[in-house]
Amino acid sequence: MKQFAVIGLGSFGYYLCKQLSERGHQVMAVDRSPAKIESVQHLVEKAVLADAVDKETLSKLGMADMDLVIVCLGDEIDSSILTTLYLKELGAKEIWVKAMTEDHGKVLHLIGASNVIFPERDMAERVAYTVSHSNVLEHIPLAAGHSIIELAPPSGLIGRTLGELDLPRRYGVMVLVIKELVPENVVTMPSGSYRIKDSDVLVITGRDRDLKRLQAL
Amino acid sequence: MKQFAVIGLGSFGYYLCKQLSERGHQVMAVDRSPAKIESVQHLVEKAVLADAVDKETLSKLGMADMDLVIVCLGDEIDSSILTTLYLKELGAKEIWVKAMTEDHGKVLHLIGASNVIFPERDMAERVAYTVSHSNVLEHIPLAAGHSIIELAPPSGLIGRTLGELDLPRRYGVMVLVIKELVPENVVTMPSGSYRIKDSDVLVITGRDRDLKRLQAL
Ligand SMILES: Nc1ncnc2c1ncn2[C@@H]1O[C@H](COP(=O)(O)OP(=O)(O)OP(=O)(O)O)[C@@H](O)[C@H]1O
Ligand SMILES: Nc1ncnc2c1ncn2[C@@H]1O[C@H](COP(=O)(O)OP(=O)(O)OP(=O)(O)O)[C@@H](O)[C@H]1O
Repeated sequence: MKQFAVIGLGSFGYYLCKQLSERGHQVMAVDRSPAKIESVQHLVEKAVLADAVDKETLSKLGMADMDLVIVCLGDEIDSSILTTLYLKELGAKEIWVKAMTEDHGKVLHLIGASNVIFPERDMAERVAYTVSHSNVLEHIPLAAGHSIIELAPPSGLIGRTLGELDLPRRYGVMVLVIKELVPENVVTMPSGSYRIKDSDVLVITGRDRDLKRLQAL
Repeated sequence: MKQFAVIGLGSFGYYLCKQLSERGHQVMAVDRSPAKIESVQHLVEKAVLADAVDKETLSKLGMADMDLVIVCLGDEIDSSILTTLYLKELGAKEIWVKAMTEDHGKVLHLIGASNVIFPERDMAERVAYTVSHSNVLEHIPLAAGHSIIELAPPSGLIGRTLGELDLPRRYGVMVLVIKELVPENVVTMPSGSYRIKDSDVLVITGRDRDLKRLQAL
């Protein structure tokens, strides 16, 4: 079990408190809004009404003992920057910060954030990819040039078996999971005899250019 | 090329405008803040200064012609609810809405949102999983009980080849990609002769309980 501090109870901070507590960790929540502190009292071990940009107050909260401190203070870029600076000076070992923009992120890295998080930017990229490729329902980048996509089957695949199609050899892509809709079922590592239906959702991985070729079938 | 409307230029809305325009789509941005409209002028085809909760104004913007309208109006839950209602009444075919909380999401579904998006909640879940499992650097749920994780190699795997370990047969998991750090390189669909180093990052898929067993090695 680990000790976390979550500073700032916007949507991200709130869900962090909930998720971490549900997993059995000790969570200290910090926010300057009484209503926000009230909303997490039943979830976390300790909820502190405080101004994160007040180094004096911050120094009394035992930040150096935390396994990880997560700063998610919203629009006020200078608040998250100052808070990160103070946490670094107070000996916090690991500091993750939610950034509003990429420039904000660069500054945070420079002043000591171990990790910078972009929930909205990352989701915007996933949405933009998905809506740009018909049939693609979800896109997850894995590594440079290599992704996982959830794909409604291109017409050239419908009614064919995975064995006939031999996707790894002919296209360099692998079907990891097939989500069947009627009835609802998940087939993991499907076999060669699996016959693709138009209602299936194929979860496929491979190089981006190979995934693109597949979509054209 | 498709036509999109993005209503609300917070971080998510801004990155959507950027990402969709970069992919060559036509984007109409709507916001009531002149500064926000100013910030996207160079990115989008059309930037409209307007109050989204004014049905009269909304009716003049051709929402029924959009392939997709994305509503991301932030904290004011009633604003996104009313805007979604009006868009539905004005004939918008596909409406995706960024929700603040799950209850907000339920209401949005009921009044006509085709899809509800939770960037902060989803990122909070990924962070919570990652910090709860030592060695796990990233966690992506694929389907019920089945995920992809990025894993620093457990001690029992270091120095062994993939062929010796035979992970698919012995653990039911598959290594999709190995990210090497020294020097930086990405090995996609690695072969059986690949020998795991402690500096590698393994991108592995399988059932959650099998991934858990692997982490214990
Ligand atoms: N100096 C500060 N000290 C303590 N709490 C602060 C300080 N400044 C802002 N906060 C709190 O941080 C939270 C930020 O929430 P807000 O919704 O503005 O941020 P956000 O990062 O955009 O949120 P979301 O996670 O919803 O996208 C608020 O609860 C606010 O009370
Ligand atoms: N009624 C409205 N009509 C038009 N624009 C609006 C209206 N209400 C809010 N907005 C705009 O929506 C945007 C919402 O941004 P805000 O950062 O508050 O939202 P958010 O969804 O929390 O953002 P983020 O994507 O950064 O998490 C602002 O630019 C604001 O001007």
